[in-house]
Amino acid sequence: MAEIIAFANQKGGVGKTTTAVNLAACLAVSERRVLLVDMDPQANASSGSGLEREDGRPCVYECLLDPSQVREAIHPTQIEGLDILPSSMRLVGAEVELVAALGREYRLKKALAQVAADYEYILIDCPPSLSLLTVNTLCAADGVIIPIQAEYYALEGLSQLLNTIELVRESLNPQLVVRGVVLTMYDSRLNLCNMVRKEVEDHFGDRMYSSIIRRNVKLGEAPSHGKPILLYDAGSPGSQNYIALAQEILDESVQT
Amino acid sequence: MAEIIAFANQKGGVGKTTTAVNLAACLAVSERRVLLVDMDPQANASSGSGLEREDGRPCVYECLLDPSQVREAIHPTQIEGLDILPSSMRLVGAEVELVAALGREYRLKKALAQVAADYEYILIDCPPSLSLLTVNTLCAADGVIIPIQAEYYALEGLSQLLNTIELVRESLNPQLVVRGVVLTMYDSRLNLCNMVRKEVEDHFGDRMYSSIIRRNVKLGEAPSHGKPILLYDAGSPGSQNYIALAQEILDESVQT
Ligand SMILES: Nc1ncnc2c1ncn2[C@@H]1O[C@H](COP(=O)(O)OP(=O)(O)OP(=O)(O)O)[C@@H](O)[C@H]1O
Ligand SMILES: Nc1ncnc2c1ncn2[C@@H]1O[C@H](COP(=O)(O)OP(=O)(O)OP(=O)(O)O)[C@@H](O)[C@H]1O
Ligand SMILES: [Mg+2]
Ligand SMILES: [Mg+2]
Repeated sequence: MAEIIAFANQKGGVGKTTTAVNLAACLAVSERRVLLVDMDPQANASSGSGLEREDGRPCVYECLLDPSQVREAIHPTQIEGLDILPSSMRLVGAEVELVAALGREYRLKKALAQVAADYEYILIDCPPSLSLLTVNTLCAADGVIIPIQAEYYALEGLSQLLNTIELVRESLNPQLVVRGVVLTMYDSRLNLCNMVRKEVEDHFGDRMYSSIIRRNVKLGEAPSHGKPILLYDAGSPGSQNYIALAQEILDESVQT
Repeated sequence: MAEIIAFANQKGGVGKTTTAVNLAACLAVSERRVLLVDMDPQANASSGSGLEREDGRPCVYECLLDPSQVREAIHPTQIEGLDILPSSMRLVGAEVELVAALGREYRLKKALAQVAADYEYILIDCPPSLSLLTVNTLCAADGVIIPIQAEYYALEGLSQLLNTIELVRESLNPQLVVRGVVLTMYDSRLNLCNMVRKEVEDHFGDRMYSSIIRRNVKLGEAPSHGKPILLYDAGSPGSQNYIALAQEILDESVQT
């Protein structure tokens, strides 16, 4: 059965999408069957993986309303072993449309249950909010990886995020755990980054992945070519950082 | 009567808060009466302006439920002429609580109408989404300033944002205009930044402010001291960029 991992943080621009897209690619090239799910109406994970926008096929939005659509909505990608369940702008409507729906928190869980046996990892990219789309993702996931940008504002939102994860664990999904936190956009020359790193190490201890993602412009360029960093510039530090992180995730899986 | 300006972009981490906080400070030191409103449950604009978190007083959340609370919720700041209407985590609840409420889109507009005569500018920081909180802000505002990070993903979400602004103008707030877009976190040494700058110039023409906000670590450090850049490091490029942008806003006001 697939390990289902959510990439969540309501602070915007911290590297959720970049981490989900690149980790998915790294795990796939390590011969694992991977599904990347885009739960953000911005659909950045979809375009960052090379998908054309709005191609008329069902996307994750339709799957929340009717879980049986999921197989039709899944696309292959340029990487062997990596599929994607894309998002679209239509997803913005789901927040309001599902408010009064039965079992509204479990719609994604139901949809993914249809295909979980086909994958070893299912990675889910969240939007920058603690709304129903993120709650749906936390209910579908076994674990959460929290990308933390090495900036001050990114620290401020952590307690709110951890509270929300705890609430979901208590009332909706008892098996949900925080797998770990990963520091992103790190530049060791900046005091600000080192200050944040120290705070994160003090607060999370060994739940902070030792692989730190450094600031690297190639990670910002790759999405404009619709490619994960592995296909855009395999030799870049960005690639190496995500390959190292993928190895830590694989090692963890062996232990559980 | 106050000019009411929203800082909106559903893409996360593009510099909405940094622009709202620093522009508010620059306008206040130019002898204008300014109110900064924080409509993001993350409350970054509140802490970036030096406010202690959760001090037991009403915040913008209470004002959406009962517009008469607004005077009690407003605080002075360290800068003469600059007041703040802070946010708190409680604001997360407003999204769901207001869904069925009467006049739900106009709650902020009603609250600000109580105090608009006391200010020349009211600047409103939005969360990274196109949800009810952002719609409330667009209904209360006369104009929108769109911060755009010099990155690829930041370009992708623009059409969705412009569509939403157009929808609000057609059905809820006919006077709403896009005052302009401002490029943030710009590093002229990077091709990616220059590519994005060219796209934004081609797309927006003279609605792009000529003041570009360059990447400058001092802008990231200032919030950890609870200070706008003007108080933290007045001589830094970050300060100069926001002073220049404030001057463009003031010049615009004279023309309208
Ligand atoms: N390590 C890195 N080095 C350089 N740029 C990066 C890095 N990680 C991410 N970026 C860039 O920073 C921006 C923010 O990252 P990303 O979009 O992945 O964050 P996010 O948390 O998914 O944002 P949102 O909250 O909008 O969903 C993007 O333009 C991305 O290309
Ligand atoms: N010009 C700049 N140079 C360097 N750092 C910057 C600059 N502008 C903003 N930052 C930093 O980048 C991060 C993102 O900026 P900010 O929080 O203002 O964006 P936002 O759009 O308000 O994010 P959110 O979508 O979460 O509300 C912050 O940590 C901020 O301190
Ligand atoms: Mg994202
Ligand atoms: Mg913000």
